[in-house]
Amino acid sequence: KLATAKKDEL
Amino acid sequence: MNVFRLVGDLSHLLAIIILLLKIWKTRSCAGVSGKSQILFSLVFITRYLDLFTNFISVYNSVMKIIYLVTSLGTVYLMYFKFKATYDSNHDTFRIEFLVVPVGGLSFLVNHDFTPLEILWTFSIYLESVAILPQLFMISKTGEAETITSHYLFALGSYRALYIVNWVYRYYTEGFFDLIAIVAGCVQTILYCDFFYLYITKVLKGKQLKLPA
Repeated sequence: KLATAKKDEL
Repeated sequence: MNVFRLVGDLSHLLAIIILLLKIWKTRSCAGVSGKSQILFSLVFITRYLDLFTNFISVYNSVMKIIYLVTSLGTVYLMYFKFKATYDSNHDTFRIEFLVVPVGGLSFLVNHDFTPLEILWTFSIYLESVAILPQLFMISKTGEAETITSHYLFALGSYRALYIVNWVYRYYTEGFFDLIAIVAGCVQTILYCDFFYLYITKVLKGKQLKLPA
């Protein structure tokens, strides 16, 4: 799973 | 959210506060690279544009705002309030040598060719090298004040803790973001030499001085 849309990191 | 990520964020916040307090209490920004501080502000501005488009959590939004305000505050103190104490003679790193290649790379290697995504990628790449003017300044003067070295240690630890967080997230959630991981590793590697000096000198009560 490559997550880019939801960036929950700072 | 896991403990590595949380401690990483707090370490990042601690670094920014240490620097602000050092400048405020001593009424001086001697030994601090204004160029690195400008780059960090640029990192936060380009990364946190999603404050207006994408709500994630109260924690996320509040931290973003704190990072933005404190980093802009540091730049303000350095270039306006305490400008007379700014050591510009030693802060001679050419930031266009970082901003231009990083800008080019963020257009070429990104997850999605959209303005916000390119700016986010730019901020990730730029953050990884934004400390170079500060390290260059220390290598020029050959020393750093102890408080400045605490700042650098907290700032370097933050991305190292994020790497542990990414390993943890990969195994627990299957989450990974290659751009952030590669840039985060580059960023942490740049601090290794400093970490060595910090542990062998500053933690033993000595000032950070480079060998002549």
